[in-house]
Amino acid sequence: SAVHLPVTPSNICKARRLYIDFKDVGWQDWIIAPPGYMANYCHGECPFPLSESLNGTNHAILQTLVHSLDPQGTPQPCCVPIRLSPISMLYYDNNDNVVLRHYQDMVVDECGCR
Amino acid sequence: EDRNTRERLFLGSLGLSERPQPAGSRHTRRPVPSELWRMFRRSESIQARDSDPCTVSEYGVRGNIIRYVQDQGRLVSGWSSSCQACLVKQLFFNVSVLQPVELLSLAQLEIRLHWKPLRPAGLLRGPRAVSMSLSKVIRATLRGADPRASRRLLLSQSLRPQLEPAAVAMDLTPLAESWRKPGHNYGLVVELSPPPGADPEELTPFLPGNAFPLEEAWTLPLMEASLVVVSLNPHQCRSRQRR
Repeated sequence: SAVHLPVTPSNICKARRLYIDFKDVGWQDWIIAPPGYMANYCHGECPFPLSESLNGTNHAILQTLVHSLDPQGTPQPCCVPIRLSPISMLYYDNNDNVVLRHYQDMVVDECGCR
Repeated sequence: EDRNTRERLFLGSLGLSERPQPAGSRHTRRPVPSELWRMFRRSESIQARDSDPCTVSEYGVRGNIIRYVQDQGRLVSGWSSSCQACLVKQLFFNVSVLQPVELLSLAQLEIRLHWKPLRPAGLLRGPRAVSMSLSKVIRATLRGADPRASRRLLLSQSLRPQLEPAAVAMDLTPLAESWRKPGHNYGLVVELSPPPGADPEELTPFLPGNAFPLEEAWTLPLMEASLVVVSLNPHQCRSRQRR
């Protein structure tokens, strides 16, 4: 039931926003902060020719070329996170201790073709 | 069932074996220590995005989990007849909340003593120091045996009543590491008593209902203890070079 922000019609690889409010999953009674989590994700095509904005590696550029010549044999490159940032969560554990926990690589900031 | 399985898998990836079910409502639970709020706010700020989330700069150690483990010890003896102005309290911190995979980086004991100011004059005129000693308990005390035989002194210092809470901090990392072994955690004992040479009778603490001349009485300090535990989950903190 998380709020799906309108996904732009373009099917090109990019970061898609998805915010999950912890109330929606019934976690508000043990999570003190933050109230929700930016569960962004990467989605979309990596077509030939791979444009600059798709942050493709040389290998990905070649792979799109080969895919355009042989679609059945070689898949397109994948749309994946290329820049992520951490989040922190403040919560009560089962012993009523207050815990602050940092998580690396939790929020997708940027996507690219790999 | 499917939803519970998904939730358990998601919580597992967050390093939680199950969804915490803390007692009481959010309003009755213990308040969040201000230091933790400060750390949380700092980690939320933009510049923190580029800092390493697996180093706790406030304590200068590697770690991505900071716990304020609360004291579960009991009052061993209050103001006994032999010493009206003494207090002996056990401190027990359940460090088994750390998962076996976690590497303990720091365990810092923090004791805060709050004197209830009777009246500033009463405090300033009758500066009654309090002698505080902290000991670790190295084994269970056999019935009838002298409890002091199973204690090893860690810290002894004199504290003067003051309007601001007095804070005592001590690094107990090696000791807390030993407590992680099952059956090895006998906790600590903290004793408050009049300073050596003072007459315990004279230093009668101010207890509600006792009619003492205020300038002679002094308040017993309220004591709060917590153990700040910093640990690192290597599965969530790969020591890779940041790109």
